Amino acid sequence: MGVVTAIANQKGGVGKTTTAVNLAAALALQAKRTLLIDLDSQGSASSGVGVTADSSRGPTIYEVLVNGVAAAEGLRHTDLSELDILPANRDLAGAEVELVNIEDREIQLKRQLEALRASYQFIIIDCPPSLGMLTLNALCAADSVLVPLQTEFYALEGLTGLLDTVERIRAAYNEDLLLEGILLTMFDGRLSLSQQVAREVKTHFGDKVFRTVVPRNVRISESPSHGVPVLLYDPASRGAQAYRDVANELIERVGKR
Amino acid sequence: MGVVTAIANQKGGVGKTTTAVNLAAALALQAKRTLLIDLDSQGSASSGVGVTADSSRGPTIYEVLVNGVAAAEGLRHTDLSELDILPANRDLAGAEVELVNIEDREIQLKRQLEALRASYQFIIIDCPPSLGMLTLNALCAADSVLVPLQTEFYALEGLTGLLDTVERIRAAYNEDLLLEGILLTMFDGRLSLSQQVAREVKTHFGDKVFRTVVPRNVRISESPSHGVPVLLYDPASRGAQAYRDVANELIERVGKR
Ligand SMILES: Nc1ncnc2c1ncn2[C@@H]1O[C@H](COP(=O)(O)OP(=O)(O)OP(=O)(O)O)[C@@H](O)[C@H]1O
Ligand SMILES: Nc1ncnc2c1ncn2[C@@H]1O[C@H](COP(=O)(O)OP(=O)(O)OP(=O)(O)O)[C@@H](O)[C@H]1O
Ligand SMILES: [Mg+2]
Ligand SMILES: [Mg+2]
Repeated sequence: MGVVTAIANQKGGVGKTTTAVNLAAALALQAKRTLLIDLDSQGSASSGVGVTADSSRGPTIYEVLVNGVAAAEGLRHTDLSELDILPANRDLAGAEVELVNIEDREIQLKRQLEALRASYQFIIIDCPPSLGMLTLNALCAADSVLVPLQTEFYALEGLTGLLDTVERIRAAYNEDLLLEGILLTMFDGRLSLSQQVAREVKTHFGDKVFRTVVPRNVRISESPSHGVPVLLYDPASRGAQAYRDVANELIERVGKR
Repeated sequence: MGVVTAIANQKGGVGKTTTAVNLAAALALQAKRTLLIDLDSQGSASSGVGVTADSSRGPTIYEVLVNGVAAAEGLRHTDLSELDILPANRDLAGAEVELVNIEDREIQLKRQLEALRASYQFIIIDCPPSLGMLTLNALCAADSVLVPLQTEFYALEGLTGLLDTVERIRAAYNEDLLLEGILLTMFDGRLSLSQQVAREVKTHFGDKVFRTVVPRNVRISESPSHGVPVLLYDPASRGAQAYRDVANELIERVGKR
């Protein structure tokens, strides 16, 4: 049965999409059947794997969540044989409000994923930068949550709020929800701020912090403009290596459960 | 009468809070009476000017929007004599959902600002990374919207969607809403990606792009950990100079209206 991991942090620009896309790609390159779910109306994860989620070519996550279309009908293939995506486009922006008045609004995604768990070993969900209905759906559907954390002050400041929210969701909706871990991203070893934030997080959260630290690496930020994960754009880059390490660590952490 | 400018972009981490805090500070240092409104439940703008929005010390923007408390009661002073703030804290996270079922939900902020316009020359609103109820309130209350844009691919991809939304809001709710301009942020001249994105934006949007380009500058990202704008933390830095230039350009653009 597939493991569902939500990539979430309400702080914007911390590397959620970059982590979701490249972690999913690294798992697929290790021959793990993987599904990437794009839950952000910006549709960055979709374009990050070269999929334009034009509604004329089939349902997107919006139709699955709000109109009850079966998730299997929205699945698209990617350049990687073991990676599929359930894409998003701007329509999803309406879902935050439309879901508010639907019965069982917070478990729409969970219900849809039950049918898919048997077909994938890993299901990775890219969340938008908020703690609204869409992220709530992801956290109710997930077995664990992986929190990318940019090594900057504002990102660190928002961390305790996020972990409190995860706790509240575990208590109210999803008692099995685990914190998979905190992943330090965009780390620049030359900056004392980066070092300071990394040190503080490791001190407070110990082995909840992934051993792998993703460095700031321009090849990572170039790859989406080519519509491919950095694992394919520049497999020899430090960025690609870091996400291969993240995938290995996730497999190891899941194996120990 | 004060000019109201919303700092908005649904893409996360593009420099909205950094721009709101430092632009407001630069205006205040030019002796312009300025009010900064924090509309993000992360409360980054509040902590960026050293204000901890503990509800026990008075109402925050949450009480103003959802409970109808007069905005004047939530105003706090900052280290700068000409800069006040209407702060936010985590309570605001509930407002996205709570506002949905309130009558005239999109003009709650607009109504509250009418009373304040006479006391300030500039009112700057820091928006969260979404196009939900809070950003809608900001765009309905604003005379203009300033769009910070990180010189990266994902940020560029989301720009047309945002400008479409601004157009829709002008047509449906606020016919006077202007695009103040697009401000390029975190520009790193050594990276071809940065140069490419900057070139593309200038080609498509011409004089809608601020002449000032804010460089990536570590003093900017260090200043919030000291609770002060970069204008006070390191006035001689390239980051502080850039935001003084942004303030001058805003004053010039407003003057030409
Ligand atoms: N390790 C890295 N090195 C260099 N650039 C990076 C790295 N990780 C992410 N980026 C770039 O930083 C920007 C922000 O990353 P990303 O969009 O993945 O964050 P996000 O948390 O998904 O943002 P949002 O909150 O808008 O969803 C992107 O332009 C991305 O290409
Ligand atoms: N010009 C710059 N140079 C260096 N760092 C910057 C610059 N502008 C912003 N930053 C840093 O980048 C990060 C993102 O900026 P900021 O938080 O202002 O973006 P935002 O759009 O407000 O994010 P959110 O979408 O979460 O509200 C912060 O850690 C900030 O300190
Ligand atoms: Mg994202
Ligand atoms: Mg912000």
